[in-house]
Amino acid sequence: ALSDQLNDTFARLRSKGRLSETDVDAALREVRIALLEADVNVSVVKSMLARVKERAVGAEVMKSLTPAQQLIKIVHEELIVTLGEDEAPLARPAAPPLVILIAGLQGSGKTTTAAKLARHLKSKGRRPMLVAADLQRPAAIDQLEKLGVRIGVPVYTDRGVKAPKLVKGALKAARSDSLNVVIIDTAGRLQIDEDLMKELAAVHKAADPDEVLLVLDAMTGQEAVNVANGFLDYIDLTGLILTKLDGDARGGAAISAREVTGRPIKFVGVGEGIDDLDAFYPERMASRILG
Amino acid sequence: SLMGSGRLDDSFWDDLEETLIAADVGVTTAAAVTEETRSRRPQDGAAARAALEVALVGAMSDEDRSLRLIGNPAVVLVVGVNGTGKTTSIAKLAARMRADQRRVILAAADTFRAAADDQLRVWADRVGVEVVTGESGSDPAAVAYETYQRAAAEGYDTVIVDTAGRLQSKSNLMDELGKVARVLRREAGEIGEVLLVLDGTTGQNSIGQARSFAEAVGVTGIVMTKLDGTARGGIAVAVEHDLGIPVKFIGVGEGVDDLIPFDPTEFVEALLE
Ligand SMILES: Nc1nc2c(ncn2[C@@H]2O[C@H](COP(=O)(O)OP(=O)(O)OP(=O)(O)O)[C@@H](O)[C@H]2O)c(=O)[nH]1
Ligand SMILES: Nc1nc2c(ncn2[C@@H]2O[C@H](COP(=O)(O)OP(=O)(O)OP(=O)(O)O)[C@@H](O)[C@H]2O)c(=O)[nH]1
Ligand SMILES: [Mg+2]
Ligand SMILES: [Mg+2]
Repeated sequence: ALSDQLNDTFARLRSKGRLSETDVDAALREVRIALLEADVNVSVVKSMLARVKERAVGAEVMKSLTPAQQLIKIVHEELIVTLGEDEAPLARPAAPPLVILIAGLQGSGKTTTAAKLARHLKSKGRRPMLVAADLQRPAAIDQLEKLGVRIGVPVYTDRGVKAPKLVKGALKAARSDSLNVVIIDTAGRLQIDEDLMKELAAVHKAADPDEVLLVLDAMTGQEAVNVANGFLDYIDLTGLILTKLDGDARGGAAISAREVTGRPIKFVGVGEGIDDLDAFYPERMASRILG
Repeated sequence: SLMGSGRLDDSFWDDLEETLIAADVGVTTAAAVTEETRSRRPQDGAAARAALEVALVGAMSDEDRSLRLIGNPAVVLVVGVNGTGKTTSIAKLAARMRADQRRVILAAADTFRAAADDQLRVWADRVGVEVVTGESGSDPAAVAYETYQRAAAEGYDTVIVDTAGRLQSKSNLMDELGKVARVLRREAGEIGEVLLVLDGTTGQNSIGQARSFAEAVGVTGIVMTKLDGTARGGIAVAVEHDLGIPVKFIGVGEGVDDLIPFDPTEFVEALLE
């Protein structure tokens, strides 16, 4: 583990009482490797370690800790600060419905997450509607419809119009049926696909959403920065959802996405089941990333 | 930039290593390849880049990159974690094979995920191939078996088996996959090609995925998808180098023609752009 490696590093140095710059530089080389192996973006690692160094050099080593532990404590805290708050709540609009727009790369888990959110909010006494606005992927509408049946949530569909018009129709239907949450599933897309990003912006305009959630696969690599930035440019994100955290990916993409968007991670996906949606815990995530 | 004609000092090599890391090559592989290139003492930036390309291509697999279609019917088993592009890649492969005059039948052995069979059926109709589906929640090995039997009986020469996405850390799901493979091997004698589909945007976890799937069912080839995005798929270098499994195709879009044979030289050039 990183703490053992750092203990070795520090054992070879002569630090006593305070962390010297040489000690810190040597140790940060190890930390850098750990964070990169965890898929934190290389530029993000640079700026994060610069911050850590500033706090660490000259820092007093607490009596109960080894120098290695003291440094890891600083890194851990820095990760937690970057990962942001837990319990970031969903928006509460002045008038119903709460409109949630779901977006992200292909295969990230949007459709499954949309259904999980609907299930979660229904269990809290809300009356959700799912909107099948992915008109592109084969059987995407069927997928959302089947999930809707499973959880007893209506799914708005319209195979005859484009996504922005469909969303307008969905909002109208939600209001007339007194449904107070509208969750819009969209087609996966590349952040560099201008046509599809413009379409997403049009869907965003039609929906006028209270929440715009980027669904990001926890195993995403270095491109998490570009992906998060790309989506942020076209639609003003309000939050992130990290999926497939039930796997063994370290999840450094969370750090990257948080660093560049500043938006809170509102939920995490922890399985394929309809109940597999959890709250986000920054301390747990920080430990996971550090390894 | 890698072509800069400045002197090849530490910062040049650090930048080079950082370019590789940013392409998901991985910090260990990036360091090793950079070190090897540096040790050849290239004269300038251009020579360094050329040497780096040689080092990267040299690190990759020597295995045959063509599709291994063995037996009649030949069996291709497609596996991988959730959402990587297995079902879509199968549609693309089926289209290629059909253009090659092969008689293809698909097994919709993802009996778990909502509308997985619907999705494969839409693709099968578009491509003009047959598909065998099973009851939702039924045994995927049974669908694979049924499809193989039908292929043998009705003169299909190729069976492509779609399976449910599964995270490699889930041992019960990996066991389930093992059973699908066992049944196919029992019927066919061998599975000519087991394709692991890796998402090109995934980072270091792809190595663990490749190891686990190789262990569970044996992997003969990789399809790396979504390289039409900004991800450069550098992890392919480590997967090929550490495990010896060749990338056979890359996915470059959501359309049926968006699958191209993998070329290590082109791939490495794109990596360094
Ligand atoms: N293990 C696990 N699998 C997940 C999770 N979230 C989604 N999945 C799976 O990931 C795969 C992709 O999920 P989808 O919901 O279809 O993804 P999507 O983003 O809607 O995909 P596109 O619409 O094609 O862009 C499916 O197999 C899901 O069951 C999760 O938290 N854990
Ligand atoms: N841009 C791009 N998208 C792709 C590519 N390959 C697949 N996709 C998309 O990725 C998403 C997931 O593809 P699927 O074929 O459903 O993936 P899967 O591995 O079968 O997913 P599960 O069965 O749920 O595990 C779909 O939206 C596909 O259109 C590719 O090469 N490029
Ligand atoms: Mg979807
Ligand atoms: Mg599939």
